[in-house]
Amino acid sequence: ARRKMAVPGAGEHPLQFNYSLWYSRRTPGRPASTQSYEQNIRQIGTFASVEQFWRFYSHMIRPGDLTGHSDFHLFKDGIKPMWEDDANKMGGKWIIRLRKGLASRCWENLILAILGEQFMVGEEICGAVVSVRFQEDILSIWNKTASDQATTARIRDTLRRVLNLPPNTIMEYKTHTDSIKYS
Amino acid sequence: GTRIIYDRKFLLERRSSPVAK
Repeated sequence: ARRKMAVPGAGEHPLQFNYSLWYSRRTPGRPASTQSYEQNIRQIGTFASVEQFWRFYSHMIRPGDLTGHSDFHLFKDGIKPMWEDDANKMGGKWIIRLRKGLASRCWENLILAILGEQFMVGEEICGAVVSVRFQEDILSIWNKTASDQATTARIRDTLRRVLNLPPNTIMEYKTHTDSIKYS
Repeated sequence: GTRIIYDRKFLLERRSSPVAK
């Protein structure tokens, strides 16, 4: 489908990259096959400036207020939030498990760090996901090159700084090829 | 080229101001 490219409005603060927000919700009892995943994911909108981002985000429900098996995804415009996307297929993600009650604040801090280019890893960041689950919530940040250890270490250290996580928080890096193998 | 970098405080300050100052 053809979409109009987002551009910053007059007097707005441009972002380094354009991003899209997506929402997905798993239908209970259905297998999470690639096809049903793609059918269940909806693009909410694309933005090119700080002001455009807030216009979307301010109207969105906070992750901590979602129920059921739901996810928000923030990805660079042109990258689908799927392992199979060309930008993601050689990549991986840092995974942070959060006890209930932390998701809204951590998600906001994470996306502000991405939009503001706080990670300093060139073009490596693809996007981020917050997954709302029954007992805990999961944050993940996806990058292009899973084998680039300097990049993944820098992403981890920046995450620790911007999320201000409890000291006992466990962070795990997973390549997407492993995720595909074991899913 | 130059990177467009914003810190959290700057981004939060733009939250309620649709037009740049």
